[in-house]
Amino acid sequence: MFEAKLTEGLILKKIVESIKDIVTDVNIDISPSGISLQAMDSSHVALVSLNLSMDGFEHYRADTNMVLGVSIANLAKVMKLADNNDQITLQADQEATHLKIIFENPKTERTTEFNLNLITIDSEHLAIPETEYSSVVTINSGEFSKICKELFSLSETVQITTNTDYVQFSVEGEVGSGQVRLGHNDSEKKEDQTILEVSESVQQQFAIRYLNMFNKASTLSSFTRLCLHQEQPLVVEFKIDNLGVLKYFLAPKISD
Amino acid sequence: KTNQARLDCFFKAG
Repeated sequence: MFEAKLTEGLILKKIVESIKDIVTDVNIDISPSGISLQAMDSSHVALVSLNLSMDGFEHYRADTNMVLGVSIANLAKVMKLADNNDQITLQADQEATHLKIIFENPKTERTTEFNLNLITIDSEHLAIPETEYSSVVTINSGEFSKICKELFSLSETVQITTNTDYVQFSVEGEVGSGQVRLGHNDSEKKEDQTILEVSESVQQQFAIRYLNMFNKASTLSSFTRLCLHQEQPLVVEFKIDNLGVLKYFLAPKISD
Repeated sequence: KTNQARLDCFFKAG
């Protein structure tokens, strides 16, 4: 038996919106301590990893570990039934064939229920090595989102360079070339802060198209954390207050 | 010229 109730259902709605363009079918792992999922996009370039702790739920019960195979496209359609102020409850029996999703609005007394059919997914689970990232950049999520969006209109690829003084996003395309450079900024206004933690400088190139997809999660968190290592995929991380973390991994583009 | 790497090159199938 699994049951989890989230008071702020909008968070779950946003999570689904933030991953639906990247992954199609996903195994959701239920454990007594929380909910997690890991899935790659069809081209094996990007990976989504979500971890939600039971502590963030108003009510959480999972007697055993369970795997719920879900079509994210269909889950997104069901989530559209939810009002932004709804509480969301997820329910599944042992050996379940469907996931029951209940939307409740205590103010308007409206309740919506949907039984989403589960599917069997034979997905490849990747072991992500523990990595000590040599550059970690914490940046306002709205600002990072805007930088990526605007640069994408100029080039498909961005080169991210870090050093102890700044993080730089540079592009080179048919239009010309240029860069956005952000220095370490720990101003009193928290939302303006850009925090650089660089032990070793990194320079890597990435497809901006994916960054734009990841940035759909910017409404979940005020800050985006970029974790870089010269020999590793980029991690774009969004902390979800009191609930968990949504991470995206992106393989770099490599020069011939 | 750059080529898009795949995650499989970095992460092991578990």
